[in-house]
Parts: sequence; C-alpha cells; structure tokens
Amino acid sequence: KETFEGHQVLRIVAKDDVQLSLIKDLEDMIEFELDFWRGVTDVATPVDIRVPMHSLQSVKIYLETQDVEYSIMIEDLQVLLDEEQEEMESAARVAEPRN
Amino acid sequence: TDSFDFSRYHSISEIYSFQDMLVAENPNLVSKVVIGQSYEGRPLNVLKFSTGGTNRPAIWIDTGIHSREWVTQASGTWFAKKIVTDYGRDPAVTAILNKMDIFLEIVTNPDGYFYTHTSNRMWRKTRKPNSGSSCVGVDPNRNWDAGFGGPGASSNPCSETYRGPRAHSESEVKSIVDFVKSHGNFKAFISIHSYSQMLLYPYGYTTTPAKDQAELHNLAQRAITDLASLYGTRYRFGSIINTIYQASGGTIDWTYNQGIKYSYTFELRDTGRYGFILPANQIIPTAEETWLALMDIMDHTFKNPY
Repeated sequence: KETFEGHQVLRIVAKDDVQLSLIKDLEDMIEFELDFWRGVTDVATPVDIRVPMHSLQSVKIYLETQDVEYSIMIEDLQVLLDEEQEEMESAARVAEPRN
Repeated sequence: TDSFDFSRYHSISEIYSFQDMLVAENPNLVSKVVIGQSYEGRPLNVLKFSTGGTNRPAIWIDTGIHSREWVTQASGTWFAKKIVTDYGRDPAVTAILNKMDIFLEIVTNPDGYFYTHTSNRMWRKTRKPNSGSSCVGVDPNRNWDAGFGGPGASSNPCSETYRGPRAHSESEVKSIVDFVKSHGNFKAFISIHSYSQMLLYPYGYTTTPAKDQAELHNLAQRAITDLASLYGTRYRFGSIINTIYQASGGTIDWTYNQGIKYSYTFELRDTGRYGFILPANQIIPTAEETWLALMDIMDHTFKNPY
C-alpha cells in the first residue's frame, strides 16, 4: 500500500502570467514527481500540487526564489488519509450490526 | 437501501451491493445493464431508470471516471436513491421519467477505484499496463476520439494525463462508446469529476465554439445559480478550453460530436482545503447541491426535445 508520509499539498497563487508560466514549468520537472491536483488555468485560480517529501525543499526554494506565493493546504497527507480510513472503518463497524 | 449510509465512503463491493439492492427493491423502475468489463475483469454496471417504452430519449450520468475523486462515486450513489425516491413524488422527476430514461454509471473506473481503497488513494487512471513502460494506466478522460493525441494530453505513460496508445484503447471508455452508439438516442451526457467547482461544456481540444454554445452557456449559468442557492457553493462555468485549459481526448467533446447536445462536465466541490480527501460529512451536501444543477439540465433536456 502506497503511503504518503510527509507529502504536502501546496496551494500556489500566481500574481501574474509570468508567475503562472513559472508554475507551469514545474510540470516538466519530472524528478520532483509532482501530482497536480488542480492544474494551471488562470491567475485567478490557485494551483494545488501534491509534493513528495523528497522534493519539498527544492520546490519551496524554487517558488520562494521566484517570489511565488504559496500556502500549505495539507501539512501531511498521510495524516488526513489515516483519518479518512479510520472514519470509514468506524462507520462500517456501526453499520455492520444493522446490515 | 433505506439504511444505506450515504454519508460515508464505501468500497466497490458495497456500492455494487447497493446497486443490486436498488434493482431488487424497484423492479418496475430500475434495472442493471452491464455494458462491458474493466481491464481487470470487473463488470461495468450502469443503472437504468425507465418506466417503459423502448429506446426512449435518454440522459447519461457518470461518476468516478477518475478513481480518486471519491465524492463523485458517493454522490452518484445518492443520485440513484434520489431518483427512486422522487419518482412519483417530485413532479419534475416524474415528468422526465414518464418520457425519458436515465442511465447512471456510478463506478466508471472500477479497477482504479478498487486500487484507491487497497493500494494507492491517489490513483486517478485505469489499471491497464502500458507495453514498453513500467508505468500503469491511462487517463480515461483523455482517451476519447475527440481531438485525440492533440495538445492537452500526454504521450508519456507515466503522466497522470497519459492519453493511451490509441483512442478508445481502454475498455472502460470503449464500453461507453459502444453503448452510446448502439443506443443511439441519448440527448444529454453528464460526466462528473472533482474538484474545483466548475460546470463545463465543449470544447476542450479546440477554441472553436460549440455550435450550441449560447444555449449551453445559458443553461450552465442557470444550473450553477440553483446549485449555489443551497449552500452558497460558488461555481465557475464555460467551455473547457476557456475555463480551465486545453484538454484533448475528453469525454464530453466526443459525446457532443456524436450529436448529444447537452454534454457537460461537473467539477464538484472542495470549497476548503481538502482537495480529493473531502471529508465524508460533505458527501450529502455536495450531492444535494449538485442535484439541483442536474435537475436543471435534465429538465431543460426534457422540455427541449431535438
């Protein structure tokens, strides 16, 4: 089972089209193994990217040196997934007797 | 199915059991059509809601073509129960079903959905291996014969938007293509994704406006207005290429080119900061608000035969 400890989802907001293309350039940086949850559309719409732990520092440096604004939408993806799994299991336990 | 818990996420076997229960409970309204098999051999189940007639004008709704978008399969399950509950009670649903059929494919990418539950919650594509590559899967929303292979899809099997070796190479896609063609009387086609709150119409592979753009735009505007009336969820709307980005080989571009005028894609909520990991307590509110928009599109389709 693939786990995602330390993966973060960054919400990136471009100030202008120049920054938007800088963000789009990230799509070609295969080594970062980025997962675009919400792709590059226009300046008004944030871009959400899941960043594996091994790429986090490089990606943040890339963004910060270009003065691209971002926030951490999900601090640790695995924590959220564990909560989701726990909720499914506990709800299923409750449902079991009823079924 | 009255005791089915729509407010939580379910495994593929629980959803398939729900489908069979709904059919068993409503033999005069609901049947299950298996339109094909996934790569790993799972049945592609489509619920057919029909009150009679043969080959009536029909409406298609699918959810879960991108497997990690769990709120869509969960909403599709809720839609199925809503249709059954409202028929005979809600005048608009009753009028539609007295003249049209509704087809609903809840788990459109079953191999991917199973994989998100067992191996990788982030999986989006199908699960067919790609010859010559160690990467698995094709993006089933880039595999349709509509601008296939153009900009807006990847030729790299390791990419999340890999279009596949050729159009309709994925059985999950080809099965719908064959079904839609053999049925021949679909009047609306609605494919549901998440997330980013958008209601989109063709085209994605070209900037050429759809010939029915004005009507599609106005209907979309009405639909998102009604959607927002429930919980204030704000949507953007427009053609795929103008609203998000260029995407080739997309589902509704193909259906529109087949002559199915009312072809739409939804991108359901996350209005917060959860993305694909939308908390289960948002399933029902999401389904309820989406239903208002779906009803606008289905009602318009019913009242504007073509």
